[in-house]
Amino acid sequence: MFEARLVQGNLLKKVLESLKDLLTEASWDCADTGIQLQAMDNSHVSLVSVQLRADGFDKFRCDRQLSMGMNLTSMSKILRCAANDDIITIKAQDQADNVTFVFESPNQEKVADYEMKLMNLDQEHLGIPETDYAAVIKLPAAEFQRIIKDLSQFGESVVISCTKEGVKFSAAGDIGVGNIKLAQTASVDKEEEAVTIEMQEPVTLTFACRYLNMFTKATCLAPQVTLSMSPEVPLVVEYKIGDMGHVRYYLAPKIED
Amino acid sequence: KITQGRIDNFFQRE
Repeated sequence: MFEARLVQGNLLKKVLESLKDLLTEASWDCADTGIQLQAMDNSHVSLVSVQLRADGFDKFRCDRQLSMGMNLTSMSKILRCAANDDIITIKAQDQADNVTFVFESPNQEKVADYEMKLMNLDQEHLGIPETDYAAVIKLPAAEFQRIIKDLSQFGESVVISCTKEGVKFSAAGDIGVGNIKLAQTASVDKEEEAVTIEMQEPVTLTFACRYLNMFTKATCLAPQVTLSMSPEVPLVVEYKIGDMGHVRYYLAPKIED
Repeated sequence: KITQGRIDNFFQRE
């Protein structure tokens, strides 16, 4: 028996919004520690990793490990039927071929349940090594979304360059060139408005705008986003899911031949 | 010429 109840159901709605453009199907791996998802996009350019810890749920029961393969487009359609303040419960029997989503209004006066077929997905897991990144940049998630949206008008790629002076995002194309520089904030009223840079060595990498734009669908999840970069390794774009976990996107850089 | 890398060239299959 698997059952996970989340009073703050809108977090789950937001997680799905942040996945559905990148992935069409994926497996949710459930264990007594929580729920995890790891999947590559169809082109194998990026990888998404989601963690929802058991202690972040208001009730969590997972008697035996199970992997629930889901069509994320369908899951997203179902979650869109939940109101933002609904309590969401996910339920499945052991070795079941379907999953049930229950949405309760806060006053318990409306209860809806939706059943969805599970899929048998043969998904390969990739081992992500622990990495000490050369540069770790934290900035407001909305600012990052805006930068990527603005620079996407210029070309297909964004160059992210981090030095001790700050971080520079650049794009070039037929209409011209765009550069956006962010310096580390000296002082801010709110922590979530800060730009912080931890840098061991300068690093410059080039990434596809198309993917960065899809990652920014997770902006609704968290006030801040963390970008981790090292030379010639994938970029990590991380959004926290409240205090219960994270959505991490890994993006392979573009490489000069 | 610049080419897009693949994520599975960076991470090992488990």
